[in-house]
Amino acid sequence: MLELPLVKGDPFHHVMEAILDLSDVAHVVCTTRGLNLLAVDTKHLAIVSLLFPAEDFKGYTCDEYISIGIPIRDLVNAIRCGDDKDTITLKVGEENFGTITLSFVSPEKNTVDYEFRLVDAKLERFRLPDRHFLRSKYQGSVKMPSVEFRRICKCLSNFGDEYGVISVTDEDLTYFAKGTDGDVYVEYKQQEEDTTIFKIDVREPVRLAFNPKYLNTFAKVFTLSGQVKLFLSKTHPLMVECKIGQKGRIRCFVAPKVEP
Amino acid sequence: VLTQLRMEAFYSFN
Repeated sequence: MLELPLVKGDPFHHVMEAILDLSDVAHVVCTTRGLNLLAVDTKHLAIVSLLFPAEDFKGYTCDEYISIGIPIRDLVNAIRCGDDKDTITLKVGEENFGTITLSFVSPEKNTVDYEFRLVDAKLERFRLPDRHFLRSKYQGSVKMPSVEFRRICKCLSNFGDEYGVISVTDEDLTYFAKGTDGDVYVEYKQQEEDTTIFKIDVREPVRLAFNPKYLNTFAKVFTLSGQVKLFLSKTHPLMVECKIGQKGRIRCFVAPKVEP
Repeated sequence: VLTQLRMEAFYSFN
């Protein structure tokens, strides 16, 4: 049995809204310890992963291992129909296995229940490597304010929706996008006196080409947290991470473009 | 011209 309490605008809802146009199904694994959501876009160019420990999820109840595929559009449409003041609970029970129920209860105790079919998640199941493996693959990381990151992603995506580059050295971080009528180039210098807001940490310089559209899609999710951390690699997808609550986190991966 | 890699190049899909 699983019960997920949701609120309009919470991280779970935010992630679902963000990936609405990229993917049809969110793969959710729930245990007594918490929830893990993974979604990959239909072209397999981007992945989003949400980890929500049970202690950060007020009212979370799960007494067994549950792996389900949630139809994103159905869920988002239902949440959009609800009122901001509604208490929303996503339920997967033993008696109605194969379906999810989304219950909305108003402050006056009026209720609306949506029931929809789960999607077979086995077809699209994939595995992300663990944190230690990931860390070993990245030559550089940059911590920066999420609002600033979102502004840049928007700017890059507006300019060129196909070709963007992030470069990092131990002195600066640069973003570049190529548009049809011009280019945009953004540079951040590492300030020695203040590394709490902006901090570069590189083993060697990295330059990574990617499609800015995907980064822009995810960037709004990261404003749920004050700061984002970018992980750059010469051989692996760009990874962007932010913390949610005490121990939760969101990670997004964007596949690189490389020389043939 | 750059080649766009897909996630299969990095992570295992069943």
